[in-house]
Amino acid sequence: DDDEDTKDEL
Amino acid sequence: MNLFRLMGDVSHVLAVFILLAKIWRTRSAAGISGRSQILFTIVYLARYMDLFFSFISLYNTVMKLLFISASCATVYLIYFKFRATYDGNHDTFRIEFVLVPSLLLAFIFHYSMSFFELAWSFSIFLEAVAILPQLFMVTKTGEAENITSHYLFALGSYRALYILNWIYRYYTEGHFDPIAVCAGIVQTILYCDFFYLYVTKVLQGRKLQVLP
Repeated sequence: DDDEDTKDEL
Repeated sequence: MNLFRLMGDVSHVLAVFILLAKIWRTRSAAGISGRSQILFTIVYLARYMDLFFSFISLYNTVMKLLFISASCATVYLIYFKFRATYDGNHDTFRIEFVLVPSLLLAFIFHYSMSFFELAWSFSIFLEAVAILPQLFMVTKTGEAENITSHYLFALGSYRALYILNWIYRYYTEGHFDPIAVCAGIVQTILYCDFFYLYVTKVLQGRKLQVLP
């Protein structure tokens, strides 16, 4: 989940 | 997604299009550092490899594809289509001085020791310093055209707005990404000098000139 958060940014 | 993040992305897209439009409409790449544009292309290619194996949102995918294609198009225009106008003599910043340290930093600071995570870290560090050849070129020629200044302002604002987004996310979600935040702060600091000149000169209708 935390990983997803990070990769959501460009 | 919060307002700062959205404004940051809008600013980023704006920067990319200002540059492409400037080169296309003036049929000239004068004053633009091809080396910075190559570095940005490397940044996007390294960071957005996750396009192949993870889907986050349509917005995310479209933006990633947009940044990759726009940066490739910019490099093509500078080095091929309008090559005759490219000011290579003034674009002399040694890119290995930013590529090698970014790679080393990625091996030291990363979230896991996988190829994609290393590439992601590398791209974050490289992005922070990718504008150096362009800033070096402006210093060397002593001036920048107004459209180039607008491009630099939009591009610098993007990461500054991301910092506000990270502060907001830290307080609302407890989200904190130390690699992106540290690199983002360095990236924004590099533009500070330029921001000052932009506000004191370009916005008052004068051309940006760097004092010798």
